Amino acid sequence: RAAQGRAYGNLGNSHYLLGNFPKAVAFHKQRLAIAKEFGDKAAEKRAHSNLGNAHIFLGRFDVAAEYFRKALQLSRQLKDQAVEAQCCYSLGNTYTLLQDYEKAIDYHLKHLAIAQELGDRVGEGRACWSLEDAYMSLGNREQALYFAEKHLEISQEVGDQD
Amino acid sequence: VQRMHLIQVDSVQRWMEDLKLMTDCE
Repeated sequence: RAAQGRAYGNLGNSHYLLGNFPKAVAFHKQRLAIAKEFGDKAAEKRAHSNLGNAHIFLGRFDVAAEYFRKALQLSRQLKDQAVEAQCCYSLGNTYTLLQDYEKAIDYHLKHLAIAQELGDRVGEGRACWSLEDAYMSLGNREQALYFAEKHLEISQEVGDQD
Repeated sequence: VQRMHLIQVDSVQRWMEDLKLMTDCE
């Protein structure tokens, strides 16, 4: 049964990479059910993240946000800060797609704080870029400029010319 | 409408490009 769970997860990921998102969702839901059966929180977290990702490409941003929120909750239970940062980043972007910029900013600031704590400059740069866009969407040019400058500084430091 | 919106936000577009190849592996 445990191996069956892993197989479902792998099938879900394969379909996802092929762009077959409805099939990916179906397999990841099976994976999630088996993870719950075993009380395997790490696998449950993975299934939620994968389901969130697939729903982004299905255009179901509201559903994606729910899966990412659950993944965030589990990453906190698992005390995995890198994963927590990843979940916050996904939530920030998803709320931007939902045009809820205040919530997007809230999650991007959480992502930024963890990236700073972990010394992840690339993550910090991404967070600044996202905050720059979210503040611009809100018409807050002063804050947007602040994060644009930080983004530029970090991009130069990490050699990201793009 | 949701799909059109994302085209306007560079940082989100970049995230989605990365996301296409991102799977949380078993």
